[in-house]
Amino acid sequence: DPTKPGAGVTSEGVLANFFNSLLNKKAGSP
Amino acid sequence: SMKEVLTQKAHELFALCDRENKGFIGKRDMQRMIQELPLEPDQLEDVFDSLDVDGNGFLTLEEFTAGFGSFLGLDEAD
Repeated sequence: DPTKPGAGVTSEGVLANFFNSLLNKKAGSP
Repeated sequence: SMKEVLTQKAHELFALCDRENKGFIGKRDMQRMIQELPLEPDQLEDVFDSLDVDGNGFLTLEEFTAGFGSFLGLDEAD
C-alpha cells in the first residue's frame, strides 16, 4: 500500500514536510 | 558561508524540538511535536528514524543538521 506511511519511499516527502512545518512554526512564533 | 547559515538555522529548529536544551532529541521530544506539527505519529517516527543515522535513538545536532542539509538539497561534503 503506497499510501501507508513507513513504506520507506515516503521518508523524503515526510522529512520535507517536517522541516517545512518547523520553519513555519519558527516563523510564526513571536 | 552557506554552511554557517545552515548550521545556525538547524540549531534554531533543533531548539524547537529540544526544549529542555539537553543537546539531543529523543523520541519523546518528537512525540510531543505531534500536537504542534501537521504530521501523523507514524510520519514523525519516520522522520526520526531517517535522521537518526546511527540508530541510537537520539538525534544529535549533527544528525539533525545533516538531515536539514539534505532536505535543502545540500551535499554533506564541502
